[in-house]
Amino acid sequence: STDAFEGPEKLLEIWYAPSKDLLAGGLKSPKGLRAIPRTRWEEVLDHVHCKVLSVVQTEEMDAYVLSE
Amino acid sequence: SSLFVFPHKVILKTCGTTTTLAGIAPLQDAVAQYVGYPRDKQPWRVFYSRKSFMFPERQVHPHTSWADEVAFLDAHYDNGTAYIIGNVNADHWYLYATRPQYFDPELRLPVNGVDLRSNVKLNDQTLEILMTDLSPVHASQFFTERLPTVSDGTDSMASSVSSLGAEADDSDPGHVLGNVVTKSTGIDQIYPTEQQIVDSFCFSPCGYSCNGLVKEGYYFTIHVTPERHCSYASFETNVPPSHYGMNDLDVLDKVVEIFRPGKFSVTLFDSEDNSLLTKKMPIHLASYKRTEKISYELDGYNLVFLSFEANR
Repeated sequence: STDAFEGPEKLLEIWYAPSKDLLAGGLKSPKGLRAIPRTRWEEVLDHVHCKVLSVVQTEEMDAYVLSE
Repeated sequence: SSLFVFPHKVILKTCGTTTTLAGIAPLQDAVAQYVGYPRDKQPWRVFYSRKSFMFPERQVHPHTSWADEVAFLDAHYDNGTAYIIGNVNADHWYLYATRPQYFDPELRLPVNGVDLRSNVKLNDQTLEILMTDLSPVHASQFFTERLPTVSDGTDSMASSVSSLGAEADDSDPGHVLGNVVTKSTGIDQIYPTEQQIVDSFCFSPCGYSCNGLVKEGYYFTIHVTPERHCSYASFETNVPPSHYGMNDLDVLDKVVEIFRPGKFSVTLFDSEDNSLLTKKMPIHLASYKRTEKISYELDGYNLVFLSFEANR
């Protein structure tokens, strides 16, 4: 387990398109942002000072539980 | 903390001394490399929000003040507006939001000239409940010393995962304790459905996080810091409560009952105008009185901010 955390959260929500259909089908990847591999997300999260504790993937999304 | 990745949007919610905004630049690089979305193109929309600072002196730049956070965001985005909502002497909430960009239907990238917004039905709703001064009795549910000893990594998460056909990574014992807490507190009953995954984690000696996933790409997420001197819990969801025969007030009641905070604020972003919270803006909830009521119309969204105090 990880040390306890404290303090209010910060919420960042970035939309690259208004719907999944506009991004998921038209660019390089059929899955849009979901084409970014986990290792790359971990690199992004290193900048945030978070580590991935677990991930659950469904048809619609990838959901990561993070440290802190 | 939590990260949600959809094909077209990413949601990052982090707490403590994390540096959320420092993730923007590496995210832009990743999106350019793997999605082909040019680094110098603006995203369609950006929202950044936070509760009032608890311990700004413990934070790292740019998270030491709202002014610094806004300056940082303005350096990345062209069209943002910053809001302070609520009583600035007490319980308030910060929001930074950009206006939608325009899209080229061929490239599906934002350029001037073609507005696809009229062709897109957003049907988007986000409810957030931020709670402080948790009841000590209710906060004690999130201390591991009160939980049974865990000997292996098996628990019922596997069965709930299969109900949505999802794949999970749950080898840490913190998940097993998290599942115990999820059930003992009733978090798994906020939405009355078997068709959900609750990926939860209990920190040692205390603290809890979970991501709840329900059908059709809806989610809820909860984070708890139960220590008495800084007790805090948050709940966020985009689940339409009507899918489960409920309304926003039902959800609010259930969540508040789990934590029994001394104070809490409610924010609701709604692209439609059919929320009961928006229409009724209740003056009283059971054992609570409303201390603030603010309503905004943002571009494409209605925003309601309410705050409550316990009748202790």
